[in-house]
Amino acid sequence: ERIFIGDQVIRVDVQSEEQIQLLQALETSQEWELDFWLHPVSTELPVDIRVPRSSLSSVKDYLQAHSIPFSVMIDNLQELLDEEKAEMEVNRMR
Amino acid sequence: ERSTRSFNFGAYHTLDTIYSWMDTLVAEHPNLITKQEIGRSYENRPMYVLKFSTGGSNRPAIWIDTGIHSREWVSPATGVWTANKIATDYGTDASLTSLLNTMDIYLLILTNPDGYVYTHSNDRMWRKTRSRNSGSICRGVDPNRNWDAGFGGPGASSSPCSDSYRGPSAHSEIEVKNVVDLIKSHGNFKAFISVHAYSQLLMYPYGYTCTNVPHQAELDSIGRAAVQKLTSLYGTSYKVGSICKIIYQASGGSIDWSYNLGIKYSFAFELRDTGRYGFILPSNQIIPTASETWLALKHIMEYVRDHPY
Repeated sequence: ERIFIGDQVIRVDVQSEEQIQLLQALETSQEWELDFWLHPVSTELPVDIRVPRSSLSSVKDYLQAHSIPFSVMIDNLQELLDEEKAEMEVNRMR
Repeated sequence: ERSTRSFNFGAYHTLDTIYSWMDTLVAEHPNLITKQEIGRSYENRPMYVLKFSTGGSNRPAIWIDTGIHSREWVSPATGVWTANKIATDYGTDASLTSLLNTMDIYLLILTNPDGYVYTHSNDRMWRKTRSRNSGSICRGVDPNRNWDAGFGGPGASSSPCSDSYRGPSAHSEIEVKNVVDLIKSHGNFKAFISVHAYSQLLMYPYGYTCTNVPHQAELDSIGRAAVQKLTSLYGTSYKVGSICKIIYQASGGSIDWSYNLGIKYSFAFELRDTGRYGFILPSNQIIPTASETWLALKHIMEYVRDHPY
C-alpha cells in the first residue's frame, strides 16, 4: 500500500490574485509531486495541498518567500489513515 | 441472518460490503427496490443501480450518483444512508411517498468501483478510474472530465498523469458510458444529481463555459432554497452557483452533459468538510453529513415532482 508517513495537508487562505497565480504555478510544476485537494481559483475559497514529506521544506520555503500565509490542516496524513483503517477493522469484526 | 437494521451507516465500508448490503436492502423492500446491473467497470466489476419504483412504465425519473471520484468516501457513504432513508421513509413520509407514487429514483452508489477498491487496497488518495492509458505509465481518467460536454476544453488535462486527465475521447471510460447508455435508453429522466466531496457547494451547469444556462435563475433559486434547508439542521454553510463561477472552469463534467441532453434539473453537490480533514472526513460525520444533504436532496426532488416539463 502507498504510505503517507509525514505527508501534510496545508491550507492556504488566498488573499490576492497574485497569490493565486503563484499557487497555479506550483500546480503545474511536477517537481514536488503536490496533490491539490482544492485548487487555487478564487480568494473566496481555500486551497488545500497534500505535500509529500520530501517536499515539505521546499514548499513551505516557497510560500514564505512569497508571503503566502498557510496553516497545517493535517500534520501527518498516515496517522489519520491508520485511525480510519483501524476503525473499519473494528467495524468489520463487529 | 442479516438485516439492514444491524448495518452500521456511520462507518466506511468496502465495495463488497456495500454490494452485499444492497441485496439485503432489496430483500427487505422487494416491492419498492430493484438492483439493476448497468454494465461492468474497466476491471470487470459490476455496476449496480438501485431503482426505487412503485410501478408504472418508464415513469419520469430522478438520477442520483455518488462516488464518481474514488477518494471522496463520504459521497458513497451518503449514498448508502440515502438509499436506506428512501426505503424506510416510503409509506411514512407523505411527501416522499407521493413522489415515489409518480416518479422513480435511480441511485448509483459506487459510480467508480475500480477506483473505490483501489483506495481501499493501494492508494487512499486515488481519484480517477483505473483504465490503462496507451503510451503512458500513468493509469486512470478523471471520470468527471470524460463526458461529452465541452470535452477537451479548458479545465481538464490532456496528460494521462494528471488527476484531471480527460481521457482520449468523450465517454471513453466504460463507467461513464454505462451511465450515458442507461440515461439515454431510459429517455425520461427529469433530474440528474451528482454527489461529490468536499467544498460545501451546490452547483448547477455550466462548468465548461462561464455562460449562464437558459434556466440559470430557476436553478439558482432551487439551489438556494435547498441549501437553506440543508443549513437548517447543523448550520453547515454552502455556496450556490454555476460550476464555472463558484469553483473553476471544468470541461467534460457530468451535469453539463445531462443538462445539454435536456435534463433541466441538473445539480452537483460538494458535501461538507469541517475544514480539518478533507477527504479523510471521520466516519462519525457520515450520518450528520447524509442527514443534512437529504434535506437538500428532498427539496430538489419535490421541486422536480411539482414542476413537470
